[in-house]
Amino acid sequence: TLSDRLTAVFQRIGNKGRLTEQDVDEAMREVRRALLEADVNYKVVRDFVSAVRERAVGEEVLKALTPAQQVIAIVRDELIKILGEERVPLQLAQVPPTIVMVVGLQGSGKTTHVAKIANLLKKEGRRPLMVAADVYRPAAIDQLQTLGGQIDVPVYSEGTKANPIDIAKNAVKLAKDRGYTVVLIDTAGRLQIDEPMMQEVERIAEAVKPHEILLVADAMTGQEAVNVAQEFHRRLALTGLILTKMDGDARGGAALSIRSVVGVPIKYIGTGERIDAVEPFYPDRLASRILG
Amino acid sequence: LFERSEITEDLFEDLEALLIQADLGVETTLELLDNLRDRIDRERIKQPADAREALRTEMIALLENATRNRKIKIYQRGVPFVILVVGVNGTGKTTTIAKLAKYHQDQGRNVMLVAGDTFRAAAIDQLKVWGERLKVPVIAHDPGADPGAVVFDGMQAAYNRNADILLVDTAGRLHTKYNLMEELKKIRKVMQRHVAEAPQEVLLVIDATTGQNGLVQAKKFAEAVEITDIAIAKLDGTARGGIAFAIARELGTPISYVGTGEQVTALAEFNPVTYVDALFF
Ligand SMILES: Nc1nc2c(ncn2[C@@H]2O[C@H](COP(=O)(O)OP(=O)(O)OP(=O)(O)O)[C@@H](O)[C@H]2O)c(=O)[nH]1
Ligand SMILES: Nc1nc2c(ncn2[C@@H]2O[C@H](COP(=O)(O)OP(=O)(O)OP(=O)(O)O)[C@@H](O)[C@H]2O)c(=O)[nH]1
Ligand SMILES: [Mg+2]
Ligand SMILES: [Mg+2]
Repeated sequence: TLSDRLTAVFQRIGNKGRLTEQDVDEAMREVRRALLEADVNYKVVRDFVSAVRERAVGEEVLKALTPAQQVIAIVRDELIKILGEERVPLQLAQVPPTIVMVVGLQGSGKTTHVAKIANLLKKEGRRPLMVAADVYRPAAIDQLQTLGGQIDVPVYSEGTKANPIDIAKNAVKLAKDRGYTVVLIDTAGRLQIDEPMMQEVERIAEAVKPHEILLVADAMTGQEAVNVAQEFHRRLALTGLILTKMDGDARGGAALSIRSVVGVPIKYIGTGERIDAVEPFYPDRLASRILG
Repeated sequence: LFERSEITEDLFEDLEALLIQADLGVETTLELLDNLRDRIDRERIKQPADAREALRTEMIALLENATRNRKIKIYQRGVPFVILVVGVNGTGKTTTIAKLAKYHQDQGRNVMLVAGDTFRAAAIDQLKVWGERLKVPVIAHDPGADPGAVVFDGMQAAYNRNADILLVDTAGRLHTKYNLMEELKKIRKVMQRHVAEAPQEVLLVIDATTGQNGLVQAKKFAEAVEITDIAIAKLDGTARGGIAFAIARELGTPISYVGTGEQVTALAEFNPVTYVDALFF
């Protein structure tokens, strides 16, 4: 663990009363390595480590009795600062329906999490409507409808020949007519560099003006998390992040990367395949995990 | 990057940034760059362009060491060649199966599919859509059925209908889930009981966007079911799938296929040279 490695560094340095900047450099190399191994983006690590270094070289570590633990404390503190607040709720509209749109790369967990969130809302006594706006992936609509059946939440669909923008517009109109209070739009997975697909999702957003646009990101995503998130954010103005598959053993450094470049709150953590496998976000837990 | 006039420490810093950002990981990157330094000393390399070529050949060699381990595929008459496709959730297994089905079909082989994911919503429907599009039979039970039972039926049907290739889809599963990994072992045993050689290919599908966890995935799946080949899907995105180097280096498992899109034709054989060149050379 980072803690072990830092302890080794400071033991090697020995007890000479006061640490030098070189000693801190060596410790920073371990911090950098640990974060890169946790999939934090290279450039984010560089900025992060220089912030940590500044604090470490300040009074805190040079005179500390247990410098390794002091460095860990600074790193954890800086991580939590970036990871943001815990339990930031879904923004509900003043006048219903609240419109939520979910976007992200292929296979990240969008469809599953639309259902998980719909289920949470239903348990809170709200009236969710899920919208099948992925007309491309084979059986994507079936998938959402099957999940809808499992949680007894209706799914609006116009089949695979319809245009996702019309589907979204019509779903919102139906929600207003029938009194659904939250509309959750599931979109197709797409690459952030796929121009026509990015335009599609921009046009859906333009058409229905979502109150929440959530990027769904896989916890095991590597270095590209930053570029993906930045592009989705640039084109859509994201309002939140869902980090999925956190029940695996990926360290989840992508979350730190995305938070530091995009800054939107992490609203949900996906912790399994079942409908109830979703949790609120706790920054200290994710910080521990990233630290390993 | 290699346009400079001399080799400086800056070059190594930039190379490190490039390799790490391609998801090669710290350890693999440091090893490649250490080897590069050795070669630069030994061969008295002075020009950055020559350093570039040295790194390029080193990276290709690393991958080729693993590609060399690729088992020769022997398609025996009357014995279905069974391909078991595995991997964590959402990596592209089902889509890769469709692509492989098309590939084998184009080679004139009789292909059948087995809907071994009996868990995820509409997984069976998804495979059936591909089956209809390719005019390839899909053996399936109802959702919730025992995957071992579907696989057993699939093996049986492959024999009865003289299928040359049997592609078996499985549910995505995290390698950290003991029961799910045991289920996978059981599926493999069902096949072996039916045909000693089966599965002749066990294909792990990895998502190109996956970071360091990809190495853990490869290790854990190999421990459970002896992976014979790896496919890296979604290489049409901006992620480079650099964990392939760590996998080649630590496990020697060959990368055999790359997925380059969502269409059924978007599959290519992995070529270490074009793959390395696409990275940044
Ligand atoms: N273990 C685990 N699996 C998850 C989680 N979220 C989603 N999955 C699984 O990940 C796979 C992909 O989920 P989907 O919801 O189909 O992903 P998607 O983003 O809608 O995929 P596309 O529509 O193809 O882009 C499925 O096997 C899900 O069951 C999670 O939090 N944990
Ligand atoms: N861009 C791109 N998308 C791909 C590629 N391969 C698969 N996909 C997409 O990735 C998503 C997931 O693909 P699936 O084939 O359902 O993945 P899976 O591994 O079977 O998923 P689970 O069964 O839920 O674990 C779908 O949206 C596919 O279209 C690829 O090579 N490139
Ligand atoms: Mg989906
Ligand atoms: Mg599948």
